[in-house]
Formats: sequence, C-alpha cells, structure tokens
Amino acid sequence: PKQQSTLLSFFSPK
Amino acid sequence: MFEAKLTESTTIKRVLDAIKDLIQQANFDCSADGLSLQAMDTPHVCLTTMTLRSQAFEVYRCDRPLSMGINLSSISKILKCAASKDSVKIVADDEGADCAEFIFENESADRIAHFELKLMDIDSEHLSIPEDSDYQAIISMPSAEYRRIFSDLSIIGDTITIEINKNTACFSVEGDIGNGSLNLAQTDSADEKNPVTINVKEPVKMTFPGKYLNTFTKAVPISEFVTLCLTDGNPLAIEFSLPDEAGFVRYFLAPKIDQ
Repeated sequence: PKQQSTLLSFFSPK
Repeated sequence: MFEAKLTESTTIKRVLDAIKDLIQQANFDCSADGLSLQAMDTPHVCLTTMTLRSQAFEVYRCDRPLSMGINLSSISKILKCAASKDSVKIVADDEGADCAEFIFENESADRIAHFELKLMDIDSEHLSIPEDSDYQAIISMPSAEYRRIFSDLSIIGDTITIEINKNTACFSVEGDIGNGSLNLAQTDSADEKNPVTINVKEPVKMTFPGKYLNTFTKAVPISEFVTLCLTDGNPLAIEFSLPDEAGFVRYFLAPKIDQ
C-alpha cells in the first residue's frame, strides 16, 4: 500500500 | 498606501473560489509587482500559490510592501456582495492597517458599496519552491477535460495514478468498489480546438490523492487550459493561468509513495 507523503520534505522554509 | 482596482469582480471571485477550500487564512503579500499568497493546507499535503500581477488591475498602487492577513471565508463573504460586473477596489494603509476597505461600483457608477474587512496577524513561513523547469513530463489539456477526468475518477477511489509515456497519458484509480482508467492521447493537429499536448523527457508514473485533484477543479473557471508537471518522487505542480498573463493559481501536491 502507498502512503501519503507531505511537502515538508520537499520545500524548505525561506 | 495600497490601492488596487479590478474592472470586474469576477477575476478575484474566481481566484478565491480556487483556494478557499484548501486554506482557511493567508497573508496576501502586496508589492509593486502585484498581489500574491502562498499557503499550505493543515496536513501539509498541498501548497497553494496565487499571483495577481499589477497589470491585472485597472489601477494599482503599492508605495511599499505590505502583508494583509486575511481569513478566506471572510473575504469570500464580502465579495459575494459584489455583482460579477461590479468593479472592486481594495484600499489599505501600509502602516500596520487593521482593516482593508473594499469598494464595489456598478457599471453605471450609480451604486457604490463599501465594506471593511478586519485583518489578522498570521504567523506564516514562506517556503522556497524550487524553480524547477526541468520536469520529466508536462501535459497541457483543456481545463474542462481536467475537471471531467478527476471528478469521474475521484468518485471511484482516492488513489489516482498518473502515468505518462510518449504521446499518451493514463489516469487510473483504485477504490473499494473497483477500479478504472482513462487514456488520453496527444491531439494530432495543432488546429484542434481543444488540444492536449504531452512533452516527455522520461516516462513517469506517480500516485496522488484523488480528493485533492478533484478540489483543484474549483480553479477551472480561471483558465481554459491547465498544465500538469511531473517529476518522479517530487510534488505534482498544476497551473491554471489567468488570461493575458494577469496571474495564476498553482498547486503543489505531495505524492503517495510506497511504504
């Protein structure tokens, strides 16, 4: 089964 | 002083409709270039960004940058009071204003409505979004086609896979009641009225939550076409552009990945 990822691992705070 | 006037309220109404189901509140950042916002939804699955460039406005003045913290539900309530052909003027003081003024004027300029919207202090962090134009696959389609595909498939289930190969995109869904798929080929002729274009550097296959893909259909009235940009393992970028480069609404959606 697939799990939903989050954007926190892709976009970093400026 | 910040002052911005749109000839018709339709533009901002449509933009708000496209974002208000995903984010409750956001800072509207005003600069000389225009009005923009970015905000993530609470589960951090989707980032929504919006820009209305200064050329979208009939009048645009922003003496110095300011940030207006706005509850999306509240601004939508106020904008419901504008008829679609009414002009909309937004006025705010750029020195720590605690409210923004909205003025709606009809075409014959004999009916003028004033509203004040309370602004909020919103502690939001800006995310740096990679300006990655090097996507593995880019597909552009009529936004009505986008609506049909994802409103149909998301009824069957929430696990939607997008697979793009040379000249063909396959959208498939797995759900409790069964599954389904739909193939969309690149249109042959450039003269086609509703073209689908597919640019593939490398074939890509990724899975996304259907609930969000369906929510993005709220942006369909903004634009005749929509662009989906995919790179394996990265967020899906979906863009609805306003006519005449007046601005855009973009969504970034985190993929579903193997456990």
